[in-house]
Amino acid sequence: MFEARLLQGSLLKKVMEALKELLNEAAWDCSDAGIQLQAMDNSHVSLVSLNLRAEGFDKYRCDRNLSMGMNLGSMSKILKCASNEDIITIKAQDNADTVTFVFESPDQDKVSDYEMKLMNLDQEHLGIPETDYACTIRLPSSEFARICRDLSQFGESMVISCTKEGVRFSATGDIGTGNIKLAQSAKVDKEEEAVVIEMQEPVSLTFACRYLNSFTKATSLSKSVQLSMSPEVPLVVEYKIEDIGHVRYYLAPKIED
Amino acid sequence: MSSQKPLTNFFKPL
Repeated sequence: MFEARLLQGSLLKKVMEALKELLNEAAWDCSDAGIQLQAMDNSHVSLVSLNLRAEGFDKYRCDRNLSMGMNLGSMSKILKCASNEDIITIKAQDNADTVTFVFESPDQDKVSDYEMKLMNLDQEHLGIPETDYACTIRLPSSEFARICRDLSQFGESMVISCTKEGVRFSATGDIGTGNIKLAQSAKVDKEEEAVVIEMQEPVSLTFACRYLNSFTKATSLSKSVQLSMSPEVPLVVEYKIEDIGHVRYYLAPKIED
Repeated sequence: MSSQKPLTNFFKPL
């Protein structure tokens, strides 16, 4: 039997918002370590990797490893039935072909349960090599979302250039060119509002704006976001999920032919 | 002209 009870149910609602624009379906791999999900978007240009650790749940039981194929559109509809204050429990019997979501109101005076059919997904998983990135940039997630939204008006690609002075985001197209430069924060009083850059070597890469905008659907999960870059390898955009885990997006760069 | 590469150019299936 599998059962995972999350007191802060709103986190799972936000995770859904972070996944459903990029992915139509995905396998939720459950083990005694926690819940993991890895899936590429339909165009195989970006990858989402979610990790929710068992110890972040109020109650977590996984008798046997379980992979639950879910249609994320359907799952999103069910999670919309949960209030932000609800406690959410996910449970399934071993070898089940359905999963049940239970939503409990804080004072237990309303308990809802929704059963959803599972899908057989034989999704391939990709090996993501450990990488010592040339540049990592931590910045407010709202700032990054704003940058992606503003610059994607100018072109379908965005150049992210990182030097020791700071990071520059640029886009150019028919209406013109936009450049946004963020300097490294001088003093870091409020951790989550700082721009912190660790640079081993300068990097400048080009990415498709539409995927970056899809990634920023995870903004509500964390006040800050971390970008990791190295020449000619996929960008990593990581949002922490409280103290339970993270969602990471990988995006292949656009490379000059 | 910069072209979009698929992720599978960089990450191999397990």
